[in-house]
Amino acid sequence: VHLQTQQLSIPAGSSVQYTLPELFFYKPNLWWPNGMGKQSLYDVEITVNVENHGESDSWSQHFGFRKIESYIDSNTGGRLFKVNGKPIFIRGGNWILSDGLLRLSKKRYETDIKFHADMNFNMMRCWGGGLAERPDFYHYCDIYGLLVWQEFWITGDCDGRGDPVSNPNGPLDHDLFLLCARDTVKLLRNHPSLALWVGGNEQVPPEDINTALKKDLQLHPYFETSMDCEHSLKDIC
Amino acid sequence: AAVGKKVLDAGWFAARSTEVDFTGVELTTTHPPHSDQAPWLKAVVPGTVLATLVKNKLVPDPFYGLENESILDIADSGREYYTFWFFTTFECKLSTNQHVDLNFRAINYSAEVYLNGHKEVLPKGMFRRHSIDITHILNPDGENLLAVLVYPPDHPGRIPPEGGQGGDHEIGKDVAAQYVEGWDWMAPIRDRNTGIWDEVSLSITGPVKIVDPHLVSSFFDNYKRAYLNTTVELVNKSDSVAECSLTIQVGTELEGDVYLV
Repeated sequence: VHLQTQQLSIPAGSSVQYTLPELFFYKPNLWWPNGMGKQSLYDVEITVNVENHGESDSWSQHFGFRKIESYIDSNTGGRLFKVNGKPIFIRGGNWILSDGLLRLSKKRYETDIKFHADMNFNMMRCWGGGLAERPDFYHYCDIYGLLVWQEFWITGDCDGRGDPVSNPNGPLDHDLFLLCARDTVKLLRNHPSLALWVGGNEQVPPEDINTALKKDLQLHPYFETSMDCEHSLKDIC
Repeated sequence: AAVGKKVLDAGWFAARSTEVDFTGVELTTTHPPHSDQAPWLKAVVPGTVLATLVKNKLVPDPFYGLENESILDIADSGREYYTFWFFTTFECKLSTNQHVDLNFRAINYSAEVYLNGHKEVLPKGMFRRHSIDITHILNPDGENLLAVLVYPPDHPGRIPPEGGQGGDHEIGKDVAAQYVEGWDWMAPIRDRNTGIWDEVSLSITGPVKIVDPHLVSSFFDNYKRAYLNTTVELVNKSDSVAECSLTIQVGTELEGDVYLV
């Protein structure tokens, strides 16, 4: 178990964004996609206690240590994926949604997703005409090792490539689209199975939306660099 | 009330808005509905309006045979036909310096919330969460009346006779699932998935609330050295400075023959 506590004061009626000092792990159990290794998951629990009150709130989530990279291969034009530095051959399935009346249940999700894992899939592609899938969907993809390609709500047919061509500039309210996209990213971003956000199906979102999404979804530079050199493995050991 | 999340997924009723003569304020104060009185039905929450109508056998299940053809499409019925009230009650008694939020993880497409006679508007958008601080509008006796009026997408569209992918594409004007107008693999959904389609919950906290933690792992030395970076938003809902201690604990499931003593 890794445990760390920080003290901080929060002014009345306000909110603060706080980054805890990072936790160091030596050779953590890594999360691997279906067929490449174990889906090791850690339990992360965050608790805030307030002086003269006691426990005020807590939050917990399964978390998997993994690094997912993908890029367009110049030879084939296809997108190549790597997980924890190892190339992976994607065996993916199209996913629209569990039920057209949105009777979405944990039991249904577990059954559907385990079925795909048993079929030896290692990716689910959530199609842009369907849903931003729910936390329960991602929970079982975490458990069964199915990477998730999650599209935002743009399709060629409805956004500028249908016949007749319709909505060439996508949805009427771009600010609303970005508000929904940002909130969806916050809802889903901690799941190890989440591998790729995609603008839409067979269509690039309108320029302003696409630019904003690309900017918002970049990893913050703070996380790109290794710690100062004193944290070398030798010292830690 | 215990700190934590309480899911509200039982004891919901629903009724077509055009068949209810009371306002949201009246429904949540002087005239709360009773489940066995028409036009109120047992409701599926989370779920859609059509899921509730199918459950109450007021329409056939659209996934059998050509039953979907016998269900009135929103293009012909008008949006008000699928604009529904959802109602429930819940208990909640807070101790001093406790706070409670009412959370909707997703609504399609917009809604008005009434709690004990107070109104809040939930703005449009199928893929966004809503959270309302209801600490100061709870009933003192602990019994609370909640009514939600849910509106369909603004542009439900009309399905052309030849069908096609995305029907007449009107749904693309909204920020909502587009398959609901029908696709090459799917018949149109008559209510366009209108409803409280994801979890409704209460989150009870002390003066400080944790919001949307962000966990980021970074790796070095060929995955031997890893760091877990955690950023949280902390909201102090009280009217005095909160001296906090924030704790993060990361543990692994016990595996195999390892037992905790």
